[in-house]
Parts: sequence; structure tokens; C-alpha cells
Amino acid sequence: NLSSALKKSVKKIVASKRIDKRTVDELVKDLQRALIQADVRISLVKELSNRVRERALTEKLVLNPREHVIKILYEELIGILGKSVDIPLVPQKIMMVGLNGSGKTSSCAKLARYFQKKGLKPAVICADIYRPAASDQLKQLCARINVPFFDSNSCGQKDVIEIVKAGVKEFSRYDVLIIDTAGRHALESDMIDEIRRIGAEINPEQRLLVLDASIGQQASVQAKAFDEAIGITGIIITKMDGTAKGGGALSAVAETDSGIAFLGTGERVEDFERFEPDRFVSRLLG
Amino acid sequence: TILDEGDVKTPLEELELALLESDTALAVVEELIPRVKANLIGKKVSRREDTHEIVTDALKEALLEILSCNNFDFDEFVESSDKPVNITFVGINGTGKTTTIAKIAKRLFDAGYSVVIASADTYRAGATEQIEEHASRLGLKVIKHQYGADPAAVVYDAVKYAKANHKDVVLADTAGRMHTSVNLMEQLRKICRVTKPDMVLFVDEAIAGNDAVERAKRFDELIGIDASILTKVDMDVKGGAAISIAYSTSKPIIFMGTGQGYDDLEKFDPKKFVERLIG
Ligand SMILES: Nc1nc2c(ncn2[C@@H]2O[C@H](COP(=O)(O)OP(=O)(O)OP(=O)(O)O)[C@@H](O)[C@H]2O)c(=O)[nH]1
Ligand SMILES: Nc1nc2c(ncn2[C@@H]2O[C@H](COP(=O)(O)OP(=O)(O)OP(=O)(O)O)[C@@H](O)[C@H]2O)c(=O)[nH]1
Ligand SMILES: [Mg+2]
Ligand SMILES: [Mg+2]
Repeated sequence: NLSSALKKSVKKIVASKRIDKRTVDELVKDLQRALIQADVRISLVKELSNRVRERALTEKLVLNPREHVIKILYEELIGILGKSVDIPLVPQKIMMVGLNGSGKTSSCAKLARYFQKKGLKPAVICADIYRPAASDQLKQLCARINVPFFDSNSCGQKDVIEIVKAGVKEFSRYDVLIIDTAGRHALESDMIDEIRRIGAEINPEQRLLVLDASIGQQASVQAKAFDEAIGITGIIITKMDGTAKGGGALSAVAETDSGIAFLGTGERVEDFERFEPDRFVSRLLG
Repeated sequence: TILDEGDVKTPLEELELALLESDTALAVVEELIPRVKANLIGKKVSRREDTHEIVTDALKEALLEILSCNNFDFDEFVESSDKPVNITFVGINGTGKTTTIAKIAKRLFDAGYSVVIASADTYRAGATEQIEEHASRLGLKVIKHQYGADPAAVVYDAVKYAKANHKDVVLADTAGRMHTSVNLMEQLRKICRVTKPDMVLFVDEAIAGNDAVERAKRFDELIGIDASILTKVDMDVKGGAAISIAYSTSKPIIFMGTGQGYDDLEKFDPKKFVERLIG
């Protein structure tokens, strides 16, 4: 009958509809602002904008224009982040690196508790010989969750490599060895070389970059330096309980060709979650 | 010749991009650039070729204005204040408060002042041990309570000690906290209400991006800050966060942390900073 024929033809028109360039430009501009405010690297924002614009103009419009563009951006972001990095529940050594104050020491305890809950026997080695009371901090965190702890005082060694070697030997009957290192940044060549040397000495299966969610445009430069030194296998984004959107994580993932394993969501040892791409991207886009 | 929108458009876009890539928050850039633009349109210039330079100078001027807002001299403040002066340090987790206190302590000590440190981070593991180590290296007294004690009581005791022993300055270290934590921000409000600091210094890091605006704003709204200190400037950052923080709080940046050593502290120089940012 006429009514259903009309319905069919309207559907056809809507289905073959393409979004117009002016609408796309306006919508992409809005999304650019959201990405910049989320601390996504400016060059990546431009790249994403071009990809989204191109796809939005060529792909069939099945949703309303705004949803159409957002869905495309959402897919592009998920594409960059990839799947969550799955750290296998096997005996291994895990080295934690990152910028000063990013949350490495706290995350060592959180990670130890994670493996403990999964039935493995974790142990922690403090390889930070620089920060005042670094050992005290980590020792206390480990004591709270009954995880064995090793530092320079345990072996009377002053050299970082010797401490880590002694710790690995001491904890040979433990499953997961987590090694905390001192904060450092890309311009400290001797410190970057130190983590390269530690990595070469103990060959950790996992080398995790601990990154503050609020990091700005420096994320890719810093991630690159750590990756070149030891090859990053996974990323932990901390302080997600704040208001930072974590856009720097995109660059870190891209630079290290790895992925995000966990999120730190507070100061307590239980404030630790497996990374979920959908939730992360939704939060990033607000 | 008179400048029109077309003349200033490209130079402004380039400068806007430079600011964003230097970690200046979008919210700040979006308010700043149109203002600079409005002031430039209709401006007389002797040669059109000078436009780029004129636009850059106009932006530098606007940035200087932001960075000079409510400015004061830290040393003069300490000098002229009734003793003991209570300076309390606040901020987000891991930004460098404890290390900055050690640097300021050394600076004041070298300038001839007697300094007492209040270890009012009674919450984080190893916090008191950390500041005690700094204090012992500098030969300074630390007032501390046991783990979990009321931070306000620690500061209160430190001021009491300073009064009784004629000490000039109390530097109070507080626990890092998220501006999103209602309880922790309320705790900080209480500390300030009870101990009435002479100066509240907000400590944040140069490496932070757009979130620098939100957290500085919230700390200023909820606690009230007198000035900010920008740390980790040595991490190869242009430091645009300084603009973000100064703009959103209308309070000055007074020091920059440029490393982990006690001497890695510089008095903030707005002119030098702006030159480095878009020189
Ligand atoms: N709110 C919140 N705080 C966190 C989180 N992760 C770590 N922190 C806090 O951030 C601060 C710094 O954490 P640390 O673990 O000491 O950081 P770090 O990377 O070991 O620091 P350095 O060893 O000095 O480089 C501490 O106050 C932690 O309690 C998180 O996910 N949320
Ligand atoms: N490179 C560099 N590192 C800094 C600077 N200031 C502080 N740090 C480092 O940043 C890390 C955190 O410093 P803290 O002083 O513990 O920071 P905090 O704000 O007291 O941390 P919480 O009390 O846990 O919130 C340490 O590794 C410091 O050595 C700086 O200006 N440059
Ligand atoms: Mg640490
Ligand atoms: Mg501290």
C-alpha cells in the first residue's frame, strides 16, 4: 500500500544520505576542542580530525550527524588504544618506571596485591636509592599487604644493579618480582641509562611505564625515552580519580607500541583496576 | 596602515598553536587570543611587514599581565611579617610539595632565618621519614606526630614550638590530595581554619596539561591560595601550566622547581618566562 511504499522510499533516502561538509567541519571542531582539553597531543588531534572528517563525509549516515561523527571518533580512539594489555598470571619479573611522582611506588604495592589476589606469590624490590625514605615508603606499603620486601639494607649493597641482582636471587622462590625504580625524565641521560642497565641485567618480562593521567603535551617525548631505553611492554595510568582525562595515554601507547594494563584510581592499595578501552574513551570524550 | 582581522589571523593562529603545544590550557588560550585580537584590530602600524612582530608583542604583553596579577615579593613578605611566619604547602599528589619545602627551607636558612618544619602529612606511607631525612640533611627541626594524627594539630604544635623558641618560619607540609575528594578538601579547609597560615602556597607540576586549570581553580575556591610554585620545569617543558594556573587563580607564580637538589629553585621571572615561552 502507499503508506508502506512511502516509508520504504524515505528509508532509502535516509540510508543513502551523506552528511554535508559544513556540518562535519563544525562537529569536528567541537571534537577537536574536547580532545585538546583531554590532553591529546596536538599533532594527533590534527591527524584524528582529518581521519574523522574523511570518514564522516564518505560513510553512510545512519545516525544523526552528531552521533555519526562521535561514533567515528570513538572508533578511531579505540583503534589507537587497542585492547587492554593482559599481564599473564605466570612467574615473571616486572620493572616499574616513570616520571617523578607519577605513582610508581604506590602502583608496585597495588600490583603486588593484584597478583596476591590471583593466587600468586609476589615480592617487591626497591631499586630507588635516591629519594629520601623511598625504602620506608615501599616497605610500609608491602608490610600492610604481607608482601616480602628487599632493598639496599637487605643486602648492604649501594649499587642499584647489585641490589637488584641480590633481590632477584633472594626471591628466587617467589612468582612475581616487582622492581620499583626512582623517578626520572627524558633529559637525564645517566638515569635513562640506569634503567637500560637494570633491564639488561635482569631481563624483566614486563617493563611498565607508570604515567600520571594529567600529563600534558610531553607524554610522547617522555614515553619515547623510556621505550628507547628498555622497551615498554605496558602502561599504568594513575590518578584517574581526579579530573584529568588521560589523553596523554594515547601518545604513550602509540610511542611504545604497547597498551594500557591498569588504572590507578585512588591512594589506597585496592584503588587499582584493569584497563577497559570503552570506559576510558567515554570518559575522555566526556 | 591599519591592522584588520585578515592581517592578524595567521600570526595569532601560529601563536595559539605554540601556546597549546607548550601545555597552556585550551580554556585559557580561548579567552586570551580573542582579547589580544580585539586589541590589535584597528591598530595603526607603520609597516605591514611588522605585523607578526606586533602580534607577538601584544600576546607577550597579555601574558605578562596574567603573570603579574597580584604579584608580591616572597622575601619581602617574610622579612616584613610578624614572626613566626606560617607558610603552608598544598596540592595534588606527587607534585613536589615535600621536596619544594626542603628547597625553600634551605633558601630561608641561607638568608639567615631560623626554620621549623611541620610534618603535617600524617597519612602517606613514609611521608614523615621523607621530610625528616631532608631536615636532617639541612640541620632543621621537624615537628611531627604519630601516623594518622590530626594534621592541624601538627601545624599548631609547630607554630607553638616556633613561638616558644623564637623561630622565624614554620613550613607546613600537607598530604597530597585530589581536588575531587570532598573529605580531603574539607580536611584541608579545617587545617587552614585552625592554624590560620600567613601564606598558602599551591604546588603543581609543569608537566601537567589542561587539568592544571581545574585543580588550581578548585584549590583556590575551596582553600584560598596566595601564590603557586611550579615544579619539574627541568623536564623539558615550556611550562605553559604557569599561565594556566596564574590565569585561573589570579595569583602569581613565585618560584619554579628546576630539579631534585636543594638549590634547584628559582624565583619566578615573568619576563624571562614569557620570552622562553614564545620568544
Ligand atoms: N589520588 C591518587 N593518588 C595516587 C594514585 N597513585 C599514586 N598516588 C599518590 O601520588 C603520590 C605519588 O605516588 P608515588 O607512588 O610516591 O610516586 P612515585 O612515582 O613512586 O614517585 P617518585 O618515586 O618520587 O618518582 C602519592 O601521594 C601517592 O599516594 C592514584 O591513583 N590516585
Ligand atoms: N625533576 C624534578 N623532580 C622533582 C622536582 N620537584 C620534586 N621532584 C620529584 O618529584 C617526586 C615527588 O616529590 P615529592 O616532594 O615527594 O612530592 P609531594 O607533592 O610531596 O608528593 P605527595 O606528598 O605524595 O603528594 C620526587 O621524586 C621528587 O624528587 C623538580 O623540580 N624537578
Ligand atoms: Mg617512588
Ligand atoms: Mg609530600
